[in-house]
Amino acid sequence: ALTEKLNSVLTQLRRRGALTERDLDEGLRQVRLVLLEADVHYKVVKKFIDDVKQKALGAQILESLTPGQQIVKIVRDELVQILGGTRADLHLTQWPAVILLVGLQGSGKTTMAGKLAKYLAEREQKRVLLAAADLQRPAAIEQLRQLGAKLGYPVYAQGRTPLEVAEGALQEARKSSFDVLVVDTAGRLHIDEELMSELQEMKQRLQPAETLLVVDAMTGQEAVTIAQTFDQRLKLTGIILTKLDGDARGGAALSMVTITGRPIKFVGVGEKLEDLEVFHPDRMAERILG
Amino acid sequence: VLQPGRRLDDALLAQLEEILITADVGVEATTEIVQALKARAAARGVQDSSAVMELLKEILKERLRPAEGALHLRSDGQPTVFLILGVNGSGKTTTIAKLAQHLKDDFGKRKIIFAAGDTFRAAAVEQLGIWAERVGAQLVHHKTGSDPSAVAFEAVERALREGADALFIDTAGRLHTKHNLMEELKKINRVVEKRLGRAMDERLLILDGTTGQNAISQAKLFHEAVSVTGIVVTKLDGTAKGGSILQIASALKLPIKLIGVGERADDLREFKADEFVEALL
Ligand SMILES: Nc1nc2c(ncn2[C@@H]2O[C@H](COP(=O)(O)OP(=O)(O)OP(=O)(O)O)[C@@H](O)[C@H]2O)c(=O)[nH]1
Ligand SMILES: Nc1nc2c(ncn2[C@@H]2O[C@H](COP(=O)(O)OP(=O)(O)OP(=O)(O)O)[C@@H](O)[C@H]2O)c(=O)[nH]1
Ligand SMILES: [Mg+2]
Ligand SMILES: [Mg+2]
Repeated sequence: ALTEKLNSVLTQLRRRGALTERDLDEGLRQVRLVLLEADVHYKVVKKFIDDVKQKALGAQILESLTPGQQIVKIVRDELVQILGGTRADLHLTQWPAVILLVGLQGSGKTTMAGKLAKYLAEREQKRVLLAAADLQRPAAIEQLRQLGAKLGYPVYAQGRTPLEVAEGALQEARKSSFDVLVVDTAGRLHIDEELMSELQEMKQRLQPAETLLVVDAMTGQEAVTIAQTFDQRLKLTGIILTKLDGDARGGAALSMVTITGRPIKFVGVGEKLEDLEVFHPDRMAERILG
Repeated sequence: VLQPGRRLDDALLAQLEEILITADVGVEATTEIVQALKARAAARGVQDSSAVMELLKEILKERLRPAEGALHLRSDGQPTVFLILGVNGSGKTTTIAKLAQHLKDDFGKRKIIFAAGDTFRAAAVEQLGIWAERVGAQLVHHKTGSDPSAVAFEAVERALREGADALFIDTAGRLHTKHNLMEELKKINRVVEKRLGRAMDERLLILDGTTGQNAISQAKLFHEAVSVTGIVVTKLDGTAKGGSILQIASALKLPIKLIGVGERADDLREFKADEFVEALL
C-alpha cells in the first residue's frame, strides 16, 4: 500500500517533525507513480501533486506521524476533498423529474436505468417511468423492457426516433402522473458529431433535472476528454461510475471530477439491479491510492 | 506533435513520456521505452526531435510486431470453434457478428453457428439472435438462467453434425476478479474441449480499447483461466489509443489478432503493428 511504499522510500529521511521539501519531493514522486498506475490522467496528476506540495509545505504536521504517514494523510485528505467537494444527491426539482443517462458504448447505462428506477421507487417511493430511447443497438429496447418487467415498472418505447421516444415518454409521464422519468440512451462516442447533437437536442426538449454521464471505472487516460466533451456539449449534473466491483483502481474518477467539477453521485457495484451505492469519496480515495 | 529542430533533452523526454502515458501505455512500460530510446539515441548520435520521434516509432513497432497474429482457421473440414470472452460491455457479442462477417467475406466460410452462451443478462440471447439473422448465422440457445456449458455443448454437437464451417460461443461478460464466474468460464472450456477431443481453435479475449491499466490484470487472469489464444481490442474508433497492449504483448506474449473500429458487422480490422504505432503517436 502507499504508506508502506512511502515509508520505505523515506527511511533515510527518518527525522520526526516537519516535512522538509526534500522529503516531500521524494514522497510525492512515489505518489505520482501510484496515481498514474491508478489511471489518473497525466495532467491531473501533475496539478494534484503541485497542489498537495503547496498545502504540505504550509501545513501543520502532526509530530506523531512518520514523514511517509504525513504525506499519505495530506494526499488522502486532498483526494477526499476533491472527490467529495460538491454535494452528490439527486436534485429531482421538477415534476416529473427527468433523469437523462448518457455515455460511451457498454458503460452500463441500460443497467443503471433499472438500478436508479429501483432505488427511487423503493427508497423514495417515487412512481418511475423508464424510456427506452436506444433505437440503434440490437435488442436494447428489449433489454430495458426485461429489466422493467422484472421490477414491475412500465417502459415507454414508442417512437421512430430517439427524440420521439423521449418526448413521448415525457408526455406520458405528465399525463399519468409519474414522479420520475429515467431516459436510457444509446451509447455513443464523444466525437460522433451527429449523435452528440442528437443528445443536445434531447436535453433541450426534455429539460432534465439530472444529466448523468455513466462511465466504466476501468476507463483509462481518455476519461478526461470523454467527460469534458460530454460536459461541454450537454452540461452534466453528475457522473456515475460503474463496475466498481472489479479491481480497476478508478483513477478516472479523480480525472473527471477535477476537470469538470461535476460530482460523482452513484457507483455501480455489480450486475444485479440492487447493486447500486451512493458515492463515498473516502472509499474512492483509498481505492485510487491502492 | 513535437516541434522539429528541438534537441533531445529532459524536456523533450518528458513530453514523450506524456504522449505515451496519455495513450495508456502505463508508467512501467513508458519508463522502459524512454530508457531504451535514450540509449538508442545516444548510440546513434540522434539529437533532433523529429529523428527522436522516428526512433521512438521504431522501438514501439519492434515491440508490437511480434504480437501480430492471424486467426487459426481450420482447413480439415472440421468446424473452427471460437470461445469469445471478456469483461462486461467490452464488445463480445458485437465482435462475434464482425468475426462471422469477416469469415464469410474473406474466407468463404458459409455455414456459421452462434451459441448464446450468455444465459444471464437481459436480452443477451435476443441481441445475438438479431446479429445471427443479419450475418446469416444459425443460433443455438436455451432459455435464460440455463447452464452456459449446456448451450455450448449442444452447439458443438450441432456444428459437428451439420458440418458447420465455424462455431462462435458467446459468453456473459464477467469481471476477471469474480472466482465463481471464472470457474464457469473454465467449465465451458472443459466441456467443449472434451466433446471436441481437442482444444478450441481460438479463445479470444475481447478488450475494450478505452480501458486503462486494468487491461493488464484482465489479460493476465483470463489467460490463466482458459489460455487465451488472442486478443481483439474494440472501440478504437474512439479517441483512446489502447496503449496497454504494449505491456500485454511484452509481459504475456499474447497476440493481438484484430481491432474493432465501430458498431457494424464490417467494422473489424487486422491488427497491424505499424499502423497501430502511427495512430498511437
Ligand atoms: N460487474 C458489473 N457489471 C455491470 C455493472 N453495470 C453494468 N454492468 C454490465 O455491463 C454490461 C453493459 O451494461 P449495459 O447496461 O448494457 O451498458 P450500456 O451502457 O447500456 O451499453 P450500450 O447501450 O451498448 O452503450 C452488462 O453486461 C451489464 O450487466 C456493474 O456495476 N458491475
Ligand atoms: N464504437 C464502437 N462500439 C463498439 C465496438 N464494439 C462494440 N461496440 C458497442 O459496445 C456496446 C457493447 O457491445 P456488446 O457486444 O453488447 O458487448 P458485450 O461484451 O457482449 O457485453 P456484455 O455481454 O453485456 O458483457 C454496444 O453498444 C456495441 O455496439 C467498437 O469497436 N466500436
Ligand atoms: Mg444500453
Ligand atoms: Mg454480450
